Amino acid sequence: TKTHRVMTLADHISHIITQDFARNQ
Amino acid sequence: SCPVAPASRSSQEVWESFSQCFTPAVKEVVEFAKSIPGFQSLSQHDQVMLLKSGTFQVLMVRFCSLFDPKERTVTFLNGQTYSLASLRALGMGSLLDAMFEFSEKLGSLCLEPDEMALFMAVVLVSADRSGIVEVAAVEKLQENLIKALRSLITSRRPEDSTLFSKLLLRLPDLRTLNNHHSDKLLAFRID
Repeated sequence: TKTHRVMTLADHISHIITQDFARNQ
Repeated sequence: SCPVAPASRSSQEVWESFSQCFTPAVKEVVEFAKSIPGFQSLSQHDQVMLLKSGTFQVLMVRFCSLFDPKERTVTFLNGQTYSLASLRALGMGSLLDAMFEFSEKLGSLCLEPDEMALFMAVVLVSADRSGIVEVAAVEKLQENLIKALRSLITSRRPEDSTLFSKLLLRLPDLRTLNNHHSDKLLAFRID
């Protein structure tokens, strides 16, 4: 069976931003 | 570009492909923010907080050009055009209605690309301050960007004295869009 992750648009945006800044540290 | 699927796929799959669209778009806003003069001299914490509270609003401004308020259609960068009705099936009806209304108002100002970019910079640094530590630094940056926007707009169209204030009136619209819709759900399949 396929699993799905559901998150709000705001959480998705926050996740990408946190990842970007963590990567560029 | 957004490969919203042909009718053959389930709305779940359509929604997953639609959700995927946001990832590159968000990354572009992060790169855009870093190019704003003065943004990277803010503390890293404050840069992250502004992006977290302002990115959705910047995306709404960027997506405006995809919306055709007269035809009630959305054309993605890959050229695929969808009517409002067909996109309603994705359950984003209320956000789409708000987007059509917003893009009509912003579109009527006929901004040049550089004016739109400066407006987006103002949108980002005008975002919610609740998580900001060095508020004065953000306020100073906002003030400088608003001054730059005002001088660009008034130098280009000195005869239209109301244009700049009409543009600033879009900021509360964006905040309302953000408060009403940034909690929309996205779905991602994990294989």
